[in-house]
Order: sequence, then structure tokens, then C-alpha cells
Amino acid sequence: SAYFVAIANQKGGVAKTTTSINLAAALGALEKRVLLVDCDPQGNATRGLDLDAGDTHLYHLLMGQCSLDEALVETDFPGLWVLPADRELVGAEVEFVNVEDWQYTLRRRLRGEGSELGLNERFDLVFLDCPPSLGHLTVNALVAADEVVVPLQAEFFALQGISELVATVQRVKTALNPKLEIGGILLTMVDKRTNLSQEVADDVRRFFEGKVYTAQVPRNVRLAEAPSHGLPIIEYDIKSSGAEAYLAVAREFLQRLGGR
Amino acid sequence: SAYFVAIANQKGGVAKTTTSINLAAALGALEKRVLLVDCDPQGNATRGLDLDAGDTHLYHLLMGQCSLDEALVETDFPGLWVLPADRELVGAEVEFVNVEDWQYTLRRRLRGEGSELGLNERFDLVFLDCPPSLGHLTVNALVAADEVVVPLQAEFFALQGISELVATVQRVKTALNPKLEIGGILLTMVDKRTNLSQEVADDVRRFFEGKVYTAQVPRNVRLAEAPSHGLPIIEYDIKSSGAEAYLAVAREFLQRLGGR
Ligand SMILES: Nc1ncnc2c1ncn2[C@@H]1O[C@H](COP(=O)(O)OP(=O)(O)OP(=O)(O)O)[C@@H](O)[C@H]1O
Ligand SMILES: Nc1ncnc2c1ncn2[C@@H]1O[C@H](COP(=O)(O)OP(=O)(O)OP(=O)(O)O)[C@@H](O)[C@H]1O
Ligand SMILES: [Mg+2]
Ligand SMILES: [Mg+2]
Repeated sequence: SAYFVAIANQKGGVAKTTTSINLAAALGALEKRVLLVDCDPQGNATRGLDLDAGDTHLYHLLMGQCSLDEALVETDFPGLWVLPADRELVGAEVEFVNVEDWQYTLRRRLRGEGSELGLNERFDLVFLDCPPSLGHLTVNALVAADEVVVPLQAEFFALQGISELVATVQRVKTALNPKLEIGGILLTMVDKRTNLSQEVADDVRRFFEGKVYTAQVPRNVRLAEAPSHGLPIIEYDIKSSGAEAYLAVAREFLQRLGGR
Repeated sequence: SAYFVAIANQKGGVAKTTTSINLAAALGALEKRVLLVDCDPQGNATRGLDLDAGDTHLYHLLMGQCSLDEALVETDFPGLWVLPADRELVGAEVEFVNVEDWQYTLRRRLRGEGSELGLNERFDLVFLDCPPSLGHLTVNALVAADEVVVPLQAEFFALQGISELVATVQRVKTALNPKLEIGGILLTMVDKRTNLSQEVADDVRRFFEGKVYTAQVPRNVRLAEAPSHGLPIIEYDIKSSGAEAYLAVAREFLQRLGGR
């Protein structure tokens, strides 16, 4: 049945969306059936693939105003579907307070009994791109997920927030979703030329040991260019260091998954 | 009397904190009396200056549990004081719903009648570092502010969010704070070597015309290193391109202020 992965870190700008799009697309290229769910009202995962959220997207699904089938969008890329979002999704943050067991809303919609299509039959992997906060939408994603992959920029401010994120994952695991694990920490925007990146990377590997992906993503402008063309990196520039990195991340993700 | 500036952009990782710390410190060096208020539960502005939020910080001030005097912290840097924050500040987002006119809470605490010390006598400038969202804390900062400076990373995802930010500023101005203006847009992490940065910068200058600062901040690893030493860039490495840039931003800020 489908395996759910939240891509989360409350620190802003650490490549959550870049990782969500490119890991999902790379796994699609490796012949997995993949769904990318945009859980961020910024709608960057949606726009980064040149999609439009339309009239029925994650907000409407969460509020029970549309079916899963109406919200899903097929992309031009092998094996990749998207459940889009836009600014309207902010409304869910507010309206959750009126919903009993609001933390389970996303899980019920995607994994609940009779979730129309039965995502389990249609997809191998579901990725949830989270906003830069530990608010209601991120909690919903953590409750729906089997594991969390944490993109981590190798810099001081990003490192500051990691203990709070780990504590939040632990709280969700204890109170709401016993299966939840930290699947891995992925070092992003690594600049080999600076000591800062290397020093932080060494710290993180020492502290989290086997949880840190061997594959890391270098700073590569092609990754920042790709979304303005609506393409994952493997379609935009397969020869770039960014494409190579996310293919390596995808292979390591599958290895780690096989080991669980 | 004191002039209040919100540093805001819901897009994550665009250098809101880096700009807050370094613009405030540069203005302190130019002999202004400056207060930096950390309005982000991540507490990056606090930690980036090697400060500890302690037992009385912004959360306690907002909840009326401490006085302004008890929350303010003097730094080692000329003219610079800080009103710190830490994770506890998240509680304010939740508790605001029980407060009538919650949007004015920060404004009342900092600018209200009899706000003990009377910030007006003690400071020339007050900077409000915002979290990566348009939630209650950012709205409080926009209601307290005279103007907004928008750090903008010259990349696709950052550009996507700008219209939503402008719309939010407009809504706050109409409904809650008629004096609020967009003081300026500051291009950050500009990489002169890539076309992407230049193309986006040209787009932004065409669209926003005179609102875009002439000064821009280049990508400079010294800016990312400085917070791990608890220092503003002008103290960490005065010769760096980052220090030069933020001194130029500070001078242009004062010029633009003189013109208002
Ligand atoms: N390895 C990389 N090299 C160069 N640029 C990158 C890399 N990864 C991401 N970027 C760029 O850095 C910026 C931040 O990345 P992204 O938007 O994916 O982060 P995020 O964590 O999703 O941000 P938010 O917190 O706003 O959701 C984007 O402009 C993106 O294109
Ligand atoms: N001009 C620059 N050159 C190099 N690195 C920079 C520059 N400006 C900021 N940084 C680094 O980029 C990262 C993001 O900056 P910062 O944390 O200030 O952004 P932010 O908008 O405050 O993020 P958040 O949305 O999480 O509050 C930090 O690690 C910071 O040190
Ligand atoms: Mg994102
Ligand atoms: Mg910040």
C-alpha cells in the first residue's frame, strides 16, 4: 500500500519544495507511481510544476467540498501526479479549530476508509510538501505520514531549529501517529567551497549519525531556474549537479525504505 | 518619536532576519538609537546576536505578564537594543483568539499610552523581524509599523509570493493601520554571476519602480557565518561585501526616510 512521506522543516527556505518536486519526479523516473501533495498555501510545489490549483484543490478536499478524484492532477512527467494548493488553503488553518480531531483531517481524506480512489491502489509513494511553520497544516501532514524527510540547509539559523522539529515529531508520534519516524535528514544547498557548510555538515552527521543521507544536494543555480520553466530538474537539465544529486537521493531513499 | 519598520515576507529564507540584524546594527553604528524586536518564534534574531530570551520576552510582554523594561536587552553593539523571543512566542498565535482587537496587541504594548518607558523617548528606530507567514504575529507587526521593508530573494518562488504580500499590506492599511506603507523592496542574496538573479531583479525594478532599493545585498558567505559568532556583519567582517552592502542599505534607508 502507499507509503506517505512528509517533507518538513519550520525553518524557511531550506529547499523543502525543491526537494519535494525533485525527489518525487526522480522516483517517478525510477518507475514508481508518485503523488506530490502541496500542503503549503504558498502553492510553490504547484506553481513550480507550472500547474494551476483550479477550483478544487487541497483546501476543498480538506473541507469535504470535493472528492479526491476532482482534486488530483496528472502531470506530463512519468509516474507523477499532484494534489495542488493555493492561497485559499490558509482558510483550513483557521477552520480546523471547528473540526473535532482536526489533526487527522488530511490522514482521513487521503488514507481513510473508502477514500474514493483508494490511494493505496494507485500510488506507491505520496510526498507532502510542508509550509515553513509547525502549525496545523504541518501537524496534519505529520499525522498522515509514515516518515519525515528533513531538508536541512548547512547553516547556523537552520541548525538552531532542528531540535524543535525533532521534539515536534516526537510529540506527534506519541500523541497522534505512533508509526511516524524521522526517515532521514538531507543536507541541501551545500557549498563545498565554504568552511561553514562543511563544519555544519560534520556537526549534523555526528549528532544524527545514520539518519543523515549520504547523498547531499550542492548549491546549483539550475535548481533555482527549473521551477521558472515549470520543470523538475531531471527534465530541465539532466546533466546538472542538481539532477545528479536528486537521482542519488531518490536511490538512497529507496534503499532506506527497503531497510525499514 | 520612534519610527517603526516591519521586515516581512511570508516566503521562507529570503534574509528577513539577516536584514533585520544587520540593518539595525548598521544604523546603530550611524548613531541612531535602535531597537530590534524578534517577532518570530524561531528566535533567530535573538540567537543571531548570541542573546538568550530569558524569562521575560516578547511572549510575556504581549500577554501582559511583564513590563517593557523587563523584556528589553542591551547589546554590546553601539546604539542597539533587542526585545528577544523564543519558541514560547508560538503561544501568542493561539492565545490571540481570546483577545479583543488582537491585531493591536503589539502596537499597544510598544506604542500605547503609558507604555512605561515610552519607546518614543528612548529609540529613533524600531525594527520588527517577522516569521515566514502572514499569520497573527506578522499582522501584529504590520499594525504596529509605520512602514514595511520587504527582503526579496531574486528567485522564482520568492517572486510568486510578492503579490500576496502586497495585498496583505493593503488589507492591513485599509482596515487596521492607515499609515502603513511599503517603504521599499530590498534585493537579497543577489548572485551577479547568474542570469536568474539579474532577470528577476530587472522584473522587480520594472514592476515596483522607485520602491526597489538601489542598494542590493550580494550572496556573501560571511553573512551566513556572522550569526554563528553572535555578531552583526559590521562587527564580524567590516571589509566583507556583506558589510559594505548593509551599510549602503542603512544610508539609503535614512535617505528614503528623510523623504517621507
Ligand atoms: N541546491 C540548491 N541550489 C540552488 N538553489 C536552490 C537549491 N535548493 C533550493 N534552491 C532555491 O532556494 C530557494 C529556497 O528553496 P525552496 O523554496 O525550495 O525552500 P523551502 O524550504 O520550500 O522554502 P519555504 O520555507 O518558503 O517553503 C528557492 O528559490 C529555490 O529555487
Ligand atoms: N546575502 C547573503 N549571502 C549569503 N547567505 C545569506 C545572505 N543573506 C542571508 N543568508 C543566509 O541565508 C539563510 C536564510 O537567511 P535568513 O534566515 O536571514 O532568512 P529569513 O527570511 O529570516 O528566514 P525565515 O523565513 O526562516 O525567517 C541564513 O542561513 C542566512 O545566514
Ligand atoms: Mg516551500
Ligand atoms: Mg528569519
